Amino acid sequence: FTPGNPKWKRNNLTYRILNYTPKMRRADVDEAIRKALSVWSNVTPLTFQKVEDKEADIMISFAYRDHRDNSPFDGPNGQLAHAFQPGEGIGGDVHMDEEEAWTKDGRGYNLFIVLAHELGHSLGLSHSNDPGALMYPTYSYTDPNEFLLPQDDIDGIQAIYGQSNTAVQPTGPVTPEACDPNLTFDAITTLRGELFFFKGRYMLRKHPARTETELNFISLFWPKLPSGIQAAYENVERDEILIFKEDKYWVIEGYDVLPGYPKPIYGLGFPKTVKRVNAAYNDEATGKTYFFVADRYWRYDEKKKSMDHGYPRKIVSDFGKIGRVDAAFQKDGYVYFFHGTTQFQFDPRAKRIVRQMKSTSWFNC
Amino acid sequence: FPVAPEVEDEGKTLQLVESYLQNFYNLQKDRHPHLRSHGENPLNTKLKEMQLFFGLEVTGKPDLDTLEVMKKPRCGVPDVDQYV
Repeated sequence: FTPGNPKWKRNNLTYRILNYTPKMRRADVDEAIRKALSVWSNVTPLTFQKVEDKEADIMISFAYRDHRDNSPFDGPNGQLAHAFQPGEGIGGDVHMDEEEAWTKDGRGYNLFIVLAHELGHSLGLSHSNDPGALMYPTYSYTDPNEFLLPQDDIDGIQAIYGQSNTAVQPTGPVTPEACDPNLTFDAITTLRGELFFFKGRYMLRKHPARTETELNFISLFWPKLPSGIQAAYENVERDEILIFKEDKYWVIEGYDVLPGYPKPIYGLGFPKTVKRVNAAYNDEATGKTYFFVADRYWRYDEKKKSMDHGYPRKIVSDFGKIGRVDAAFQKDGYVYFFHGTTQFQFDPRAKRIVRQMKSTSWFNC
Repeated sequence: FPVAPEVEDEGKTLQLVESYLQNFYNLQKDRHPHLRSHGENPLNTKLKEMQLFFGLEVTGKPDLDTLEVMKKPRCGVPDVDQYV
């Protein structure tokens, strides 16, 4: 909360757009503002009405360098925007630095994301130290179409204005913590000797020689990838990782998503009945890739670039009691399968599970 | 993937740290030269506050991780201190 706990005394607030940036179409600016306001009105009893030609509670403007509020902007990058706590006059107002590269997508700075953050200040929220929160002070990109207000922000704004009037209360994503015993994973892959654990819009990055685990947004490395990745594997020979979500896949080389992707998974040989891949790993020694879908698995030959005959087979027939798989990877001759909070270490030579562990065992908790 | 940045000019680093802490952690501009240091340097104290907020290792020194956060684009509202 902002010190002194300032808040608006009414729930029906007004806003006014004082000027527009020439870097975006007016309609796109209007849409970004409307969407940013709805981020907060969706989880509280607050409403926002647009006004013109009169003083509004929240005045939104694009400003250049010294704009007479004792907080000059600093040109491109650095400070992107600021906003004032609820109150009369300048209170509630939002100032965007005109010199930033405002966009409606992932290039430059996304206007919707920054506006939604600033409006949090306009309503009385201060900065959060939850790196996944909208109110975290540093910018990170999320595709506006995939944006969900994190739970930390919902808790904050509802503590000020109360819950939403809707029958079902909205909930939001929680930032993953490596040592949370209930942590599960969407997908896992090795990458140039490191391990990448995907969860929502985040990835936990673990280098075997370093004790700490790094939490990053997927978009920080690969802005073109969606959140909620469902499967991933590394092809060491080609120095590539393949990322799967729904019926599409992307190929990545280092920081670059290769052009021409995403492609449909059906090009790999899956039948149309397969709608998504749950997990995958590549066996370096044989060049075979194993894809896990519900309770079955397929085997793909990376050299022939086709599925092997005789598949799919039941997972339980060849991998023991591992019924379904959320994520998998191969490391040092073993395959590690993840299902919920449980991890199975599988020895492909002995064709049996040799150890069962917590899913978070890699994080030195 | 990220590698350690090249060694930067120390003066520039100090300037970055000071201006960041002045903007976002209410570090007062020091116009008076000190003959002797009394207690902890306010810059170190503010730096620790910043490192604690961002979940960094609290060293009171502008290490690589701290500088990386300081260089990120961000909101111009201070993390501490009231509005005036």
